[in-house]
Amino acid sequence: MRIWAIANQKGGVGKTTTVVSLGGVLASQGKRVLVMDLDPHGSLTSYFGHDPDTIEQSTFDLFMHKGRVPDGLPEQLITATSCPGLDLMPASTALATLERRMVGVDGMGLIISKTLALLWDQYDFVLLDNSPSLGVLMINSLAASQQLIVPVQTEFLAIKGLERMMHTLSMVIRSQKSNLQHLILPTMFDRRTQASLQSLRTIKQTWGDHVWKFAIPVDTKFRDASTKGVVPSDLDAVTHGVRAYKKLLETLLEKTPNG
Amino acid sequence: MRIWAIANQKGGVGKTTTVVSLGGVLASQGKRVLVMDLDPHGSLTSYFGHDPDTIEQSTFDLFMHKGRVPDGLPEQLITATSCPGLDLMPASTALATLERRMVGVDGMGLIISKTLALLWDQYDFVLLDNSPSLGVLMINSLAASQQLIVPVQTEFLAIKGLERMMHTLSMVIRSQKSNLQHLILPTMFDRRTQASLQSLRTIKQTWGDHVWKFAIPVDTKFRDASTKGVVPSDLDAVTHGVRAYKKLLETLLEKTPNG
Ligand SMILES: Nc1ncnc2c1ncn2[C@@H]1O[C@H](COP(=O)(O)OP(=O)(O)OP(=O)(O)O)[C@@H](O)[C@H]1O
Ligand SMILES: Nc1ncnc2c1ncn2[C@@H]1O[C@H](COP(=O)(O)OP(=O)(O)OP(=O)(O)O)[C@@H](O)[C@H]1O
Ligand SMILES: [Mg+2]
Ligand SMILES: [Mg+2]
Repeated sequence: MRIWAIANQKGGVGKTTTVVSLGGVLASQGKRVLVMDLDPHGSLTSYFGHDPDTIEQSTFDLFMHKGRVPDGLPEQLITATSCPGLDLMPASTALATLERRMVGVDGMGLIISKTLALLWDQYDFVLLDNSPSLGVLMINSLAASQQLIVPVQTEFLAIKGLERMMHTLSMVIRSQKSNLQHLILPTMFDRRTQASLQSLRTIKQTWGDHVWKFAIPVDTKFRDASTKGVVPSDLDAVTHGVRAYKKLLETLLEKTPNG
Repeated sequence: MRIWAIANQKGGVGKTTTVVSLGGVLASQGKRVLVMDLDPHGSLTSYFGHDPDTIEQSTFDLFMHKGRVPDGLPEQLITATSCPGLDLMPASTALATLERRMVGVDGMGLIISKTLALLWDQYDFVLLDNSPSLGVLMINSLAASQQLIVPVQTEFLAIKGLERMMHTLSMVIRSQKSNLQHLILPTMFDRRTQASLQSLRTIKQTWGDHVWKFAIPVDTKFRDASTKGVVPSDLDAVTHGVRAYKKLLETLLEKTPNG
């Protein structure tokens, strides 16, 4: 099983879009894929037509057993999506209460790792969608994953947010003694504007090898796909955006050891 | 003094862009304008070339006097910007620690109101930029303002975030017994895509009179302006985006009583 976390503390940079795009392409290649929504806002859950405010079974349930994950519970929380081969473990807005509930409780950083250990032979790939903030959910996500993908818009204001994310990452890696790989993914790249070109250059100069050599272009089809509740590759497999995510997948598959 | 808060719990919807666009147009019309950054990520502060990680004087200082705001302190925290007539009270990343520091301390919801009372005759307009999350800073911002502007992207996933923001707003209004007006501002509208058109229709159907009758179009000049650290109207006063914000200002000036 390969486990990839998609995270950035800045909002609106393309995290959920990256999860559904990569997940959809992997499923179309015959892989068994699970996408998990760890964002209390539940964009990934809404994307596939569920309501995070009223959903009964969600990733929230994993945290209600004093740090243990009962056998069989993860399977109960999983549902199919509009994309064959792609399953979802949805989020509930109740996740927003976790921070307060977990103050002072030990061992709550490994819940997602324990969950995925129980699903080890059922999925080839697991993609974790995160909220734009640092907390117990993000810690769980980074602890559970082998590869971190950090989408960042190619614009000036987003670069500051990237510094913050990298700072957080190095703190978490030191405290967990893990060797989590990370790849910075330039998104919403618009080669017509100076701002986009300049920002991309700055990102590459600052973060060197950790930046993907290409960029995901601006593509209006992503919004169309989210309105229809289908993964972008099912809407149109040859648009610029989807083709870029297919190229990204090639890079990621070279990087990640077999899991 | 007219006090407008710009807020939405969803990230990346155009809050900071709305603050600098409206602020810039008001300053070009000869008004004395203050923009305040209440976002620990400090996008508005970075926009004007300051570093929220290292800045010494910021909105954070307002909260360090046990609920009082000493005479003369607000003026010390204000700095000029690249736009004549537009001043900034910057943010520090230390604002992120406020939530923990304020647990159990009473009367911390009126710090911004008290600050603006001390500046009452120095500015005609104050625009409050907020972070994409609910906490003591947002409560302060809503308590201090007369008009709330809620930018929302014209896309499916953003509509769910809008419901959450409206839910929060009605809770806060009830608890503060205020009659805060609110206007929903459709942003990043792209009339070429079905998704944008459909989302705009849904937003108008659901929120009726509280939605501005027009929309801010997608315009690449906003990114260019933020890279250069100038307000959009100083970069190019006739682009689609700036013209739309000028129209928005006309609507807002009709709505807001003299302050
Ligand atoms: N390459 C792209 N081109 C055009 N639009 C894009 C692209 N990637 C994402 N978007 C759009 O940008 C918006 C934000 O994307 P998305 O929801 O994936 O970001 P996010 O980081 O998950 O946001 P949040 O922090 O709220 O979870 C969506 O409307 C999405 O359709
Ligand atoms: N109408 C528009 N057309 C095109 N791009 C836009 C428009 N409005 C905002 N943007 C761009 O979208 C990005 C996000 O905007 P902005 O930073 O203002 O959002 P925000 O809601 O303040 O984000 P945060 O939640 O991180 O504070 C920026 O790159 C900005 O330049
Ligand atoms: Mg998301
Ligand atoms: Mg902002």
